Amino acid sequence: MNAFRLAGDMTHLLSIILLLLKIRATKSCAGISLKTQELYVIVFMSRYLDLFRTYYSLYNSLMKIIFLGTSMCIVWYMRSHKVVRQTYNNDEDTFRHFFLVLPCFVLALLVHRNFTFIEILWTFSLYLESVAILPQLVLLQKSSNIDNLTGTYVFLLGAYRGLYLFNWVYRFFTENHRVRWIPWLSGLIQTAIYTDFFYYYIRSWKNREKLKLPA
Amino acid sequence: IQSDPIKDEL
Repeated sequence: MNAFRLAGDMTHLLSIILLLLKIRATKSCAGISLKTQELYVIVFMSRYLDLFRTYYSLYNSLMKIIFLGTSMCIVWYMRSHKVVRQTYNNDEDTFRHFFLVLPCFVLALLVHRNFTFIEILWTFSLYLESVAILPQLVLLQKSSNIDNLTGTYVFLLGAYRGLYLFNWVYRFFTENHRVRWIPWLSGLIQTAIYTDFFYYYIRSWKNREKLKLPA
Repeated sequence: IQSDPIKDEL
């Protein structure tokens, strides 16, 4: 464990907690894409299959349970909670996210490290996570009024994988110098997708004005 | 299974 990775995990955890608090406090999920949340449930379920098979550390197991639990909880709130579900804007959240799941799965079947069930799903989860934010970014472009909590949520979610990139550089130079193209490139693409959002988010923060993404 | 170091990441 290194500082970059711990900072990345904490940033990721903070983003999810922030979203959960926003939904619970405001009893509203306006501006949040259910599709991105569903994609993240698929990402965590396909990545954390080894949760009950391989024990790395208490931290590792605890965080996996927290990520799985909170992401499913958020989807439950947006789909089934009697008040929150009324605030979900279905016809704005239009991204056909299953167009992301299938190509990622096929790609994982073609490009992977070992052809085993666990490895294929782990690789699939990396590919899917790199594009999982797209429905949320599309929804933000349509939203005329992005509230601060939603903006901060997306910012932290994008920042966490950026910190992981530093973690991989650090581990490459300090550990076994092992090259890992699949997580590295997936993480790079994932972070690159946020650059547009990062630019407008930081600019709105500097100019103290409302966050607005160009359509 | 040879343990894959990156798998201890989240």
